[in-house]
Amino acid sequence: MYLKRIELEGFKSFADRTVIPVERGLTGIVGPNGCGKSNVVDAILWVMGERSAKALRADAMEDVIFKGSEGRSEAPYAMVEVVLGDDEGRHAGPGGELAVGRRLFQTGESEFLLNGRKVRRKDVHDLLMDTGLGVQGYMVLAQGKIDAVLAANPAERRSVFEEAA
Amino acid sequence: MYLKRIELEGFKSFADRTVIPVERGLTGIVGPNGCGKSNVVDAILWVMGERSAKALRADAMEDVIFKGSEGRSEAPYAMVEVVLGDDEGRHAGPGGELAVGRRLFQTGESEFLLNGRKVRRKDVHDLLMDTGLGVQGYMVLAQGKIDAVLAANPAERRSVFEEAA
Amino acid sequence: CREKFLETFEAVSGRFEQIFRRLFRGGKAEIKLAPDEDPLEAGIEITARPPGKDLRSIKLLSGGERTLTALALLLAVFRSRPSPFCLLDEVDAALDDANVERFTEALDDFTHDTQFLVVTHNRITMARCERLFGVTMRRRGVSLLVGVELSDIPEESSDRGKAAE
Amino acid sequence: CREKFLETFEAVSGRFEQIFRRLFRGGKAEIKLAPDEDPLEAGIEITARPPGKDLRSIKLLSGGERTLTALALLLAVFRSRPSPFCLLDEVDAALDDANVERFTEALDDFTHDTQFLVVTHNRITMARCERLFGVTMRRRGVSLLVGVELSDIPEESSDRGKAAE
Ligand SMILES: Nc1ncnc2c1ncn2[C@@H]1O[C@H](COP(=O)(O)OP(=O)(O)OP(=O)(O)O)[C@@H](O)[C@H]1O
Ligand SMILES: Nc1ncnc2c1ncn2[C@@H]1O[C@H](COP(=O)(O)OP(=O)(O)OP(=O)(O)O)[C@@H](O)[C@H]1O
Ligand SMILES: [Mg+2]
Ligand SMILES: [Mg+2]
Repeated sequence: MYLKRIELEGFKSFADRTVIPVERGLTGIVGPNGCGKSNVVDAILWVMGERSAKALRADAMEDVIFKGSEGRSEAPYAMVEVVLGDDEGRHAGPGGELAVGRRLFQTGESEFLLNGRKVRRKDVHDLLMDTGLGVQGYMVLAQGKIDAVLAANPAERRSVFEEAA
Repeated sequence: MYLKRIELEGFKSFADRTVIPVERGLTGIVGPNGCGKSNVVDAILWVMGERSAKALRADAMEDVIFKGSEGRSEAPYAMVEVVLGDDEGRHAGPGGELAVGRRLFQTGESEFLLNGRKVRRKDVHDLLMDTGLGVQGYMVLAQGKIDAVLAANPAERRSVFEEAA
Repeated sequence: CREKFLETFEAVSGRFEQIFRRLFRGGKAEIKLAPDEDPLEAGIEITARPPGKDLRSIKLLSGGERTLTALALLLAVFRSRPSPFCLLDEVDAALDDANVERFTEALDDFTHDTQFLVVTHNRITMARCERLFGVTMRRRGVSLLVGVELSDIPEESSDRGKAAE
Repeated sequence: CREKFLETFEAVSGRFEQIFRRLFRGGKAEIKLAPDEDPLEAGIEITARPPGKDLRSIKLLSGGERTLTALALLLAVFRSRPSPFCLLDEVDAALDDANVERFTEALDDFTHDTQFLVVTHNRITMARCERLFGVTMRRRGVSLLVGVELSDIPEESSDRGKAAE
């Protein structure tokens, strides 16, 4: 299982449809303050099923929909899709690719997609657990959150540990 | 009132007596990770009367005494002295200088000094309040503590604000 | 007493916006007292809107934007209650180069009245300092102060960047 | 079940020390279960001692030392439960140049099995990436992805440093 590309549209500051073609090894994301780098990290967490708005630095889940800016009105929905390469072909759709998508509309309506087909949140969750990509299954070190690893009291540390072990 | 120099001895990683001659304007403190830069900041807070070990990144106040390292035994006491220039001469000792010092011995014995003379903690505190240098009187932005200014809930912010206003 | 507090509060709010607009080259920011509460008890709310962006919770601001916002607030408070000196420990850690420039320029407004001691790893900040003190640990575990010239600071990161081109 | 947990725990503790020693070029580190408690319930305690320094609370470690310690722990956990990809957002912010080098070298051990997406402002980290994606906001408030060559990255900070000499 590996990440092939990330597509965002209407997600936070990514008003326009954006495709990020990821490859193997070490990829850097750079740019000035406030340009949207951490928003890319949030997008991946979100499409993988993150339920907590707080973990996405938002007050409420609808805050992830592009809210409009100078001369640009808000987006009707937020959408993120990650396309994974599945060489063993166990879960993949056409071309050995597995596409996991999520959408949230201004109406509050929410959709989960697997290979383009609407499914339940649970189906996405189960699949990700299966492929080792459940929310715990990938390591994310969010901005400013390193100290939390050490500062946590012994009991909290354990939950981080158990999550990964 | 301005800072002329800072002297440290036995304070945290400053085992040897060290004099830092500060001058007007913008002074930078640089060096590799773990070499002692933030310890200088802690030293100034401490000599100004900091009572909370936690604010000095310690579990208990005696943790600020140099604890020994490879081939170097622990220090008998921690001492910090700041020498202030007092051009209006209102509080100064000889040479228009005002020296504020603090010592903590391994025995737990603690001393406060003004111009070399032992005084009570209260005397130092009152003097600093007088000269606008009370613990609130100087602005310290500790490492990693910037977000605390924004992340604090409205009531906490108020206390930061009141402290300075 | 309430009068005095409100007066100081208004002054700080005005200065907060002024320094914010200088750091962000525009935008809006203010501090407000929580409505319907006794001013002497009310919590303080912060709103900040970088130029061209939509006004929203400060939670949604980026790491660097939050740093600049917090610095603007602290400097605004500092103006109301100026202090002989100010200690800043790695406050530039989250800022991109352009913002480090703006931040150090903003400090210029204060440096003729206030001594600043800034701990930093950032070359731009270092270059703007009037003098640099280096701290090293030549003998492991023991801090030592050394004089540092700006030309002493190795250009390793940029050299490596160039070598890779 | 208790067996399995203890086994994994021991393995992670061993790896934690191994990665720690690599990042610090020596020293000691371990994670222990709080004594006298049921292993399946006990909190986790962390001890870390950089080379040449005295063993003490991780509270007394510097900002950069805590970052490296936390990263060593997370990578150790990651090894036990490898993930197809790992997102690191500005984890190098508190590190000096030498430690950024060591950290990116340590990542090399993982990059053939794992994709790393690192958000960074640091030139050394950028230079070590196999590719860079730039994010900008050409139209205010709207993020745009751009391709970035290492040679594109302006050497402003070092130029300024040089100019000042
Ligand atoms: N729903 C939204 N609609 C429009 N803009 C948004 C939305 N959510 C967040 N933003 C904007 O995205 C920007 C933050 O982006 P992000 O946190 O990714 O920055 P960054 O590139 O990581 O910066 P830094 O280097 O400072 O960490 C903020 O300016 C914020 O206003
Ligand atoms: N009482 C003590 N005795 C001896 N060493 C101490 C004592 N207290 C702290 N130290 C050491 O001082 C070091 C931390 O110094 P400090 O926090 O000033 O580093 P720093 O230069 O700010 O580094 P960074 O750039 O990573 O923030 C630690 O390695 C710690 O072990
Ligand atoms: Mg960010
Ligand atoms: Mg420090």
